[in-house]
This record gives sequence, structure tokens and C-alpha cells, in this order.
Amino acid sequence: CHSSAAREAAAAAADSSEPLGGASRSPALGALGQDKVAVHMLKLYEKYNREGSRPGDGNTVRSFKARLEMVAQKPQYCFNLTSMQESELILAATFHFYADKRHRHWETLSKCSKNSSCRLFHPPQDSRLSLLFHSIGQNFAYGAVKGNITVFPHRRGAWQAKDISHLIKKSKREGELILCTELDSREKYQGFPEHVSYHLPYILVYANDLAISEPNSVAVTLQRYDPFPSADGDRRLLPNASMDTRVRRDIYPSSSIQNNELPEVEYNGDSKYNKHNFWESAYKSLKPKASRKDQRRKGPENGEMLTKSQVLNFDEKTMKKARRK
Amino acid sequence: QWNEPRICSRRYMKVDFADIGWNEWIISPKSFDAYYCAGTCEFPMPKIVRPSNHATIQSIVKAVGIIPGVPEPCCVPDKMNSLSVLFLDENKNVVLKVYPNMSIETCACR
Repeated sequence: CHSSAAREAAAAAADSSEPLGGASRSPALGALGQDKVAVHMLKLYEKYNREGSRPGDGNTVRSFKARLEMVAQKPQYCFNLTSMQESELILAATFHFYADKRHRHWETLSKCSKNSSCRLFHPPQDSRLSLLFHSIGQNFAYGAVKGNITVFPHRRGAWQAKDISHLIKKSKREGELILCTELDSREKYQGFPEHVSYHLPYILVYANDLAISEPNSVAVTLQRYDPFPSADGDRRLLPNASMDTRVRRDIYPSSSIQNNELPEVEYNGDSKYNKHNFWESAYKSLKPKASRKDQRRKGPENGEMLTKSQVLNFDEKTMKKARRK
Repeated sequence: QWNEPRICSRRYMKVDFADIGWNEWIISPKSFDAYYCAGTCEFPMPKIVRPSNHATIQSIVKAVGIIPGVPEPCCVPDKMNSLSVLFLDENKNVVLKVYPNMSIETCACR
């Protein structure tokens, strides 16, 4: 599993250094079209769609874009990996960064390349980049060092990739999911590089989500509203509340399953909650569209009926009779 | 699709993520062919509806009427296909997931 995912990750990494192809012009990305990581992800999506294969024997690829942060008074590229789920088994991870030609080690390299005696030289020791990954503790202080990686960029002014699978696996195992790194710790900070937003490093994590075959898994990740909010009050008001809302997986409350009642029917007028109201608020983004035929009809009656209520109303007597039947 | 056969079969259904309010975070695809299964599983069930052995027995029991309340077998998805979805997670990171059982290839009486 790991080797297959790593192979694919490496291939994808190689792809990422190529000039942007059709993906960057894709209307699917919209404003994200200028985002290197989004373009890379769209290329992966198109590849797996075209070939009908799965990403490295897994079913998930997550991207994490760096944010420039000042950590211990030094600029660092930080990654928030907290959106990775417990059920996602990491297969491989790659770190992608842009080797800027303005860096000191590249100056050394270019001076040397102008000299004919240097034509067949190996990259000097100065051309290497040290990547020191560490977790972040409280108050943005340095946490534990997760790994130190040395890379020898093979091309200047190009995207590079490095396998950091062991490092990400270790971070997830230890629950330290905010990682920071410096691209070149030997250089004195002289301000952030130019065009930094496009050249921000990113991490791709290839994983196999073991929960994806569970019932309703699509709603867990793609449904962004909870049909049955908890009775404990608004979570957003709690001090440790997170915007990461993993919704409940059951469609109906367990009571309706256990007592064999129809979940949509209110059996008791004194019921402590009104399911109809629940659904109305929970699915506010679901605005039923009139069918094409209905849209063509312009009678005032139809329009009036639709705006008044989207459901049929029966009196209690009729409902009782129906239930008895 | 009223003119299609009453017997259990796959029917066309295209799902546009905008229609179910998920388009804000799903980058691609914008829509996909999901299909659905509909139709009857009446006795006798032909091979085309791919009845399971259990469905065949249930269909006979229903037709004979010895046990009250037993319904006809249901027309449900049989073979299904996965779908790759590119979307933004809650932290606005781009994620690619391959969801199993997202579109129907065949239907059956079960």
C-alpha cells in the first residue's frame, strides 16, 4: 500500500514541477485557478477520473496549504493538519515547495555555472536546503522537532517535492497536527519572498479513509449542516467550539427505529420537539425547485399554493384514520 | 419516464450539486448521473430483474398469500459505481475523495 501510494505521490510531485496545463485554465476552479495547490489537486482529480484508478490504493488526497506565521520571531511556513480524520489511514505524504532562484545557494550555483570549469560540477554543499519540521505548542512557541530533511533542489525557479510520509504519520500518531517549517534556516530573515501567495509550499497527504464505506459517509464530509442539532445549545458559543462540524451519521433519531414509528409523523401533540420544524431549518439550503412544467404554468393559484406551503396539511382526524389504516 | 416499463429497472436521474445546496464547497463535478431504481417486482419475476433467491421465495409467498403482510420484493440498486469528488473542507483546503456507491449501474429485485 505504502509503496504504491508513495510511487504515485512521487509521480504527482514530478507533475507539479511542470508548467501548468489545462487544469489551470479549468472553469471548475474559478478563483482557485491561480492557486498552485488547487491546480495540482485538479490535475490529480482529472487523472483518477480519466484512468478510473484510485489514488495510491487509497480513496483520499488531502492538500494543506502553508500559512506564513511568525514563530519565535522567525517567519515559518505552518500547516494546520487538523482536518485529517481519525479514520484516514495515511499511505504517503509529500511536501511541495518552490526553490526560489533568489536564494543564496542559487547565486553560488549560477556564478559557478558561468565558469567553464564548473560545467560538470555536482551541486555544491551550499545548494542544499534544510527543512526542519516542528510542531507548535501554546502561544506559538516551538514544539517537538518532528524531523529534519535535507533536499538538493535539481532546478532553480521550479517546484520541488519531498516524501515526508514518516513525518506526517508520526505527527498524526502523536496528535500534534500543527506543523511549521523553515525552507532555509541558514538565511537571515530579510522579509517574505515576493509572489509569496502563489509560491507558498503545500503538503499532499494520500490516505485510505476506512469510514468511507460506512452508510451515509458522503454526508459526513459533504453535508455541512446537521439535520438534528444537539439539545445542549449552540456549539459555536462554547469556548472550545470548532467550525469543523462532523455531522451525525444516523438519519433518524434512534427512537423512531426502535419503536417502529414513521419518523416524519408527529404521534403526540405534546412531543418535546417538532420534527417538521427541524427539517425546515436544517434544510434551509434545500429550496425545492418547481419542475420545468410547473415553471411554465403561470396561474396565480399555483404560485400562491407553492409559497404558502410545500407540504400537504391534514387535520388530526384524517391523520388518525390514516394511522389506524 | 412514464412510458418506460413498469417492471423494476434503472431510471435516469442527474444530480446537480447546486440543487441540493452543496455547490458552495464542491469544486468538481458540478453534477453527475446518479440514476435510481423504480418499478415493480411482481410475481413471476423475470431474470432481467436479477432476483435473489430470497426475493424469489418472498415473491412466491406474497403471490400465494399464506402469510399476511408480506410485501413484494423491492426494486433496489444492485451494481454501483464510485465517484471522485473534489471539494473544499472546513478549513478551505482542497480535498479529493473517491466515494463508493454513488451511481447505479444495475437494479434488481431483492
